[in-house]
Amino acid sequence: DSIQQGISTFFEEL
Amino acid sequence: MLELRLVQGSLLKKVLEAIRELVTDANFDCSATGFSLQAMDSSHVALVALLLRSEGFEHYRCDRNLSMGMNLNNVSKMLRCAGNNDIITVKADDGSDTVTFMFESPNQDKIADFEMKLMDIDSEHLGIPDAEYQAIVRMPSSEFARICKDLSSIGDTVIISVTKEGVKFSTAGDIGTANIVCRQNKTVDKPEEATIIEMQEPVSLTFALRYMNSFTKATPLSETVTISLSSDLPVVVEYKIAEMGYIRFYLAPKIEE
Repeated sequence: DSIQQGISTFFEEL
Repeated sequence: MLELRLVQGSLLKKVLEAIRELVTDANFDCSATGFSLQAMDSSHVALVALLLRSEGFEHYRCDRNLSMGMNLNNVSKMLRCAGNNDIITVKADDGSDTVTFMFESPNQDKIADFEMKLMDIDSEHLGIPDAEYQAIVRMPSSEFARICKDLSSIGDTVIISVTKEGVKFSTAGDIGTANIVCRQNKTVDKPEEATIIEMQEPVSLTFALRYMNSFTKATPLSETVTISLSSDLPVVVEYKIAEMGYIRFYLAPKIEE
């Protein structure tokens, strides 16, 4: 099974 | 004061259709650079970035930076009232809580204005760093849409693998498996029909097909799509908007448990 990562794991909030 | 006149109003209609499935509410930001939007889907798995450069508008007046919160379904309802050949003007006064969409028929015999209420949206703005991608695939957008649609009838996820052989889209589900390989093909009659693969090193990533299918709503905006892949980075699915800008969709990969 695979886990969906979140986009904010990769991009920081400004 | 904001006033943006877009002769090819159908572009704005297509932009809304491209993003409204993914994002419900978003801030449209206007600056001297252009008309832009950045928004995440409700699950914070995908992100859409839109840019329509000011030079692409017939008339572009934006006295000060302005952020206008809109419900995209409501914008879509308004824009669906514009004819496909209509000229669309977006107008807003500083400090106003409404935006006006004006539609002019090409021969100026019908002029309509629709005023829509704005909303306050507290949205996060993410910094997207420039990245070097291990593989960049450019292919016909209709072909990519067809692949995503076909694979989603078999499985829920797609593995996109780029090797020197080509780009492979694979899925697996209860009824079986599917693999579609597209080889580099530069020898076509029209450049937009080509599949071009720039690969620094092989890469293979897994993504949810539901989001990929949602991105393909942007297909009417561009004949080609560019898919940029790197290990441990979100994929970028980009549709260029002729001479004006782009819609870029970012999707976080799935990882093995």
